[in-house]
Amino acid sequence: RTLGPSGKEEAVDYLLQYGYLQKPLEGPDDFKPEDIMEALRAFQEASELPVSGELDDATRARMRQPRCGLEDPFNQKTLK
Amino acid sequence: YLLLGRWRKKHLTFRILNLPSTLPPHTARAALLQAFQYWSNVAPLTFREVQAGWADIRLSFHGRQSPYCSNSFDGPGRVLAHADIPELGSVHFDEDELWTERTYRGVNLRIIAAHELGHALGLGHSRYTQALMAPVYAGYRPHFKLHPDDVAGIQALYGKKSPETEDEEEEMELPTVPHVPTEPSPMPDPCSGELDAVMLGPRGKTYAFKGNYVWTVTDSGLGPLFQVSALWEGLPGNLDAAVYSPRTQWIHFFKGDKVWRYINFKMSPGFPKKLNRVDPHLDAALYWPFNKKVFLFKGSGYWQWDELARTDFSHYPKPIKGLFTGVPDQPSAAMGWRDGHVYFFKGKQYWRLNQQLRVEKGYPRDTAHNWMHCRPQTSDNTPLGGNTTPSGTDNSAIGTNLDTTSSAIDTTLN
Repeated sequence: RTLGPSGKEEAVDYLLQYGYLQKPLEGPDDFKPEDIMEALRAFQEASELPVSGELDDATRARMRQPRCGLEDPFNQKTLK
Repeated sequence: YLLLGRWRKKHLTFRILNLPSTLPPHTARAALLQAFQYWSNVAPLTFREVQAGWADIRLSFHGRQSPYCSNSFDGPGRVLAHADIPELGSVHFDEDELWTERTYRGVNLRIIAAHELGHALGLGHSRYTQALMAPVYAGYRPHFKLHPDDVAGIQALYGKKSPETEDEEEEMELPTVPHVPTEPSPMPDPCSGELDAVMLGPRGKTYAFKGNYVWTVTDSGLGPLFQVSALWEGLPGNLDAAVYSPRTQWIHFFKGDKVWRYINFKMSPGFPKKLNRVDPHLDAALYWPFNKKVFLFKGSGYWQWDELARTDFSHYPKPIKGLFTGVPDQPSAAMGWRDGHVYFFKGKQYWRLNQQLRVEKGYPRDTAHNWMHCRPQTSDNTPLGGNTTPSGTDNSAIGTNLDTTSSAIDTTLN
């Protein structure tokens, strides 16, 4: 699936796949907005992008770049 | 840098199981060999290539579907490769990428290989976007060299490469196994339709064995051919029979007067063992889910074997035709398949039996056409799928080809 204009769902998939976001062990499956923002901030910081917590174009473009399939250890909370 | 694990030894072997189709083999091999050198230049590590048998680190290319990897790839772009951390040793590349060397086009195989080897040696992803171990591919760099963070990470795991260790290391280095072509023995042609053995294996995968090679048969085509020993270490080629039992999770391979037992790809202790209660040089073996027994075949006879009980073989072998109506003597392969039918293979043909173990009408049929996705009567008899992406294969056509009511097979295969 390409990161289309909305792309929010794909972005969350990306953050989940690469370790920036972690599914809560119990409770509802969907993520709290503040968790998503924190994960986006971690991704933006690690990608040397402006850290806004918002899914902006630069962040989307970065998520589209070819990469390794292993997770990233950059979100301290999920890493812990 | 992040440390994910470490090898307990510094002299590692590696094996290149297949190569990408977008680079000449020698260029691809050189890129992979150079990738090892980045790490052995800065840490007291040595890497020795082996062409057969077990290797600590195994490099291979696969696509979206791979019977040997639970992480499928996603076509061109996005995920390029992945690797296991120590001491597992698998390194996989997405065969659908445009792997290149010495050009800005495509994806540089040498750099990505060096990155994945970093994982295989125990490094996680680096926060430095210009480091080799950064998660995102930074593109081709003509004068690429390791980033200080990469060097610090690998030396945190294995120490520094000091000049004297260098000398010492060199003396200790084992001679490289002379280079032989990556396919030391002739590759069989799946379109010959002739098989040594066939097996419905773990996770419902169908394996076909011929000579020294094994491949999987899927609804979209054939998997790449691998040497048998590359998957099941210690297993010889030219098998007599193969059978997987979901009841015990055991895979048994038979050849001559020996039997090998594996669980997945790991040989069980104490095997191979000598066959002493059934005849050597079996023809075929199958597992029949309806009575949870393994059947062994040779000539015109069969043995029924309960793996978990001491079977009384005094009344065996019994005539095949007494239980399996209409099948030929001396089958070359047999299997109980996931559609609930039993299949016997002999020469270039196969027979399908219903649940009453009676050959159904319209058999035998052509194995190459119906199982190996081979186009009949064309000069180019390459199988569909396998190393070539299936072009325009119409699954329902395959379904109808794989005889039975197409809906049954379609649902099963698809």
